[in-house]
Amino acid sequence: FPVAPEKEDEGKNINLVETYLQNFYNLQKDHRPHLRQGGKNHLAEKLKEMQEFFGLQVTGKPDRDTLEMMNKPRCGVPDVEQYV
Amino acid sequence: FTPGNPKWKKNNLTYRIVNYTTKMRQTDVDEAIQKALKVWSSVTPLTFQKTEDKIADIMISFAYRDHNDNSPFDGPNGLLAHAFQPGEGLGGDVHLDEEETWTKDGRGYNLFIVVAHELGHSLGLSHSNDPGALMYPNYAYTDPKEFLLPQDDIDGIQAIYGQSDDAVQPTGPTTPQVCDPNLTFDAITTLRGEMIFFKGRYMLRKHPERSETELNFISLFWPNLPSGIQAAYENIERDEVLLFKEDKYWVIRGYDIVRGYPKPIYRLGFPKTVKRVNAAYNDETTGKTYFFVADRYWRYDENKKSMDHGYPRKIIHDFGKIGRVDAAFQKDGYVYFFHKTTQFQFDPRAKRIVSHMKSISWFNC
Repeated sequence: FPVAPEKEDEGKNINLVETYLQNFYNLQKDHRPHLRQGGKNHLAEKLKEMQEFFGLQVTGKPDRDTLEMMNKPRCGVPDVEQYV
Repeated sequence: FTPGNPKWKKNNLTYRIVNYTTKMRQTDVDEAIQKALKVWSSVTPLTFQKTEDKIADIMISFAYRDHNDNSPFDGPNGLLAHAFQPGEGLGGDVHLDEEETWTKDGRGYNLFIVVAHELGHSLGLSHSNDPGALMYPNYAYTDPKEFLLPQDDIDGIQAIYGQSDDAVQPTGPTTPQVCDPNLTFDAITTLRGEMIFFKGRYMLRKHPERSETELNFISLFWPNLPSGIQAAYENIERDEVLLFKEDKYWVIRGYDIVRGYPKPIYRLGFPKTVKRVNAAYNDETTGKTYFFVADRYWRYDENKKSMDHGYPRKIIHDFGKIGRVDAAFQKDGYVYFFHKTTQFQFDPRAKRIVSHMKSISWFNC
């Protein structure tokens, strides 16, 4: 059965999620930390978009299935927006 | 489709292999790329001419990390390759991460599969959310010898460039939909408490504790297995699953294929007249395995490792009107026979059919 992620894993997971959504779902890289809190909802929206695309349960949360999907080797072209 | 619907304004395109990976022989790289181009040329009016020196429409190269296109690679795994939509300059070009283990088989990453996918982008396609499509974003190995361009990709590319000039229009496989009432199965088995339903190159995996059903390529777990498995059963006592296709069978112990397989089914005692097995199940209480072939069935004694005398017998005599058996498995003392979209629940103690359901009844539709 799934084991609850350790604290360290959580940090790693957040990085994975943000990088994945920046690479493939056009999540803007906002470099102003205080916006990061506000950005979290935006991140949840992007996460839902990714979960919908892959037919996962749309939770807006980086659950186990979502992280598993993000760890799969894949093409570098984004799943949404124009790749220029 | 890629936003803005970019497409090449001409059908006769050129390509050039700018450099080669060190992981494969150059002739194997050439062959993989030619086969990948043919995937698209065989379903559209497009043609691809190789050029050695001048600038081609599609420039194919292997690159490391940051390679000056604002999209750096990330070393082994992760990002495998990318390509650019039709257009001048970078447009149409395919970049492959040189730090991947490129191969021409199931090890590492199959170059043919990845290049075929990236060429879809070079021609104007975006990603598909059909898990069976070539344009699905995640890597999934398929034996190149068995590869057929799925219908989802054919529909996409023909919407951009039109149909091929062939008299007979090519069609491709579709991805099974779990709750499709017309879904039938090639074979079904239990596997360490889960249920595995085989359909073409796919397996639907149902864990009793999870509501969703997982759809995977058979090759994801067993790259050396063919698609189109025809029969399967689990011998729980031996922790083995036996898989059958045509006159051969494989043994999986735990989750790994046992070395030395496939072997001829005749080793199990079938006569040479039997060319394939339609379905099988193992009765864990008696240790007997039942094999269904056309309208007859054999019974195999797992302890004696031989077929019981007095077989084959007519299916209808001992199991009733269940027709040709596509797939069968035993669970919780009942045997479930699948015939097209119908499933019969058979009680071996009462020796009669006690209920029948739709074939997709296990999937919480």
